[in-house]
Amino acid sequence: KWSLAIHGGAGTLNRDAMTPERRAEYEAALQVALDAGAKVLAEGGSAMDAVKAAIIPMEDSPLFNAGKGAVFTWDGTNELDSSIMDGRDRSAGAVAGVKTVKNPILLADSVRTASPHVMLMGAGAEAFAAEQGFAVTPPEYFATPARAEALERMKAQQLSALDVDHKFG
Amino acid sequence: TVGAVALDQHGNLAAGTSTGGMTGKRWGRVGDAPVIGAGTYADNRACAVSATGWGEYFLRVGVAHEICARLRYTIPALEFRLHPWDPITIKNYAQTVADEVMADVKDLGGDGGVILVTPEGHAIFSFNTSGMYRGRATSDGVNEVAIFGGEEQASATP
Repeated sequence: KWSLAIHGGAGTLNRDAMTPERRAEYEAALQVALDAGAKVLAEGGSAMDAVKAAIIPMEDSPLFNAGKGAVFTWDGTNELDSSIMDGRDRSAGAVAGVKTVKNPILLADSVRTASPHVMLMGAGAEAFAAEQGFAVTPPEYFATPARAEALERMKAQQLSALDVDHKFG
Repeated sequence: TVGAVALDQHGNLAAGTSTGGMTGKRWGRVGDAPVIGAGTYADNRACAVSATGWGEYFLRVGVAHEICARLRYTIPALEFRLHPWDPITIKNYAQTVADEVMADVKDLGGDGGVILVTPEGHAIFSFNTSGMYRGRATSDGVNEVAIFGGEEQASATP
């Protein structure tokens, strides 16, 4: 017996922006993620591997606010946060404010397995990533026009970070 | 934000969450996703949880750990493992716990939701934003999409 659940964010639905076509895009991307995790579990793989397998396609998709497609900070950068936890022994790893790691969920898992720590942030996390052999991903990889427009709209309307429309999570 | 929770064939649970944070965030703001206990938690004795939403509220409630702790303490007290409940009842109880914790988030003014998987394999969704339609779950012979039933929001965000 196995089971898997995923989410793609809980942002506010903008009825004007969420067309049937766009909704179909999201659902197709979710199905890819669900299938990736389910395959691991159905073949007898571990829950930890299934979680990573499900999250990586969503980090790689520009549709979701994680990895490629992450929202922009006030300074126009993409900062990524990620965490993972193993229910067997409650080992856990997390990273925050990472800018150059393509799949932060894998770095979080490396923090869990290859360091005595639980959470690393910013430049320190990236130095750890380099030591662990993670490739340096250029910032352009994470940037998408839709997220850049969201930041510009926010600044133009003089909204705070808590006011901006974050409809896609 | 994206997340996943899983139960494998060996009875082990895991949870993961990943996010780009909040548009226009400043000052090194860190939300719920990378904080173990707030947005992510897994314990074979209880459940695995991944959260999404207005992270500051998830931090204050300690959402992921709170759900796991309630299940860890309450379900053994109800002796369901000695005298197994009907599976639907176990699922309903876990749903109630998740809903109660998310109600706490909403009472404080926060939006968002959680997904969780129990050791029995039940996949639970509890969201209070319309983004819930993006939650999905699958297991042996089951594939379901959770649909949010309302339009209310707890926060004043657009």
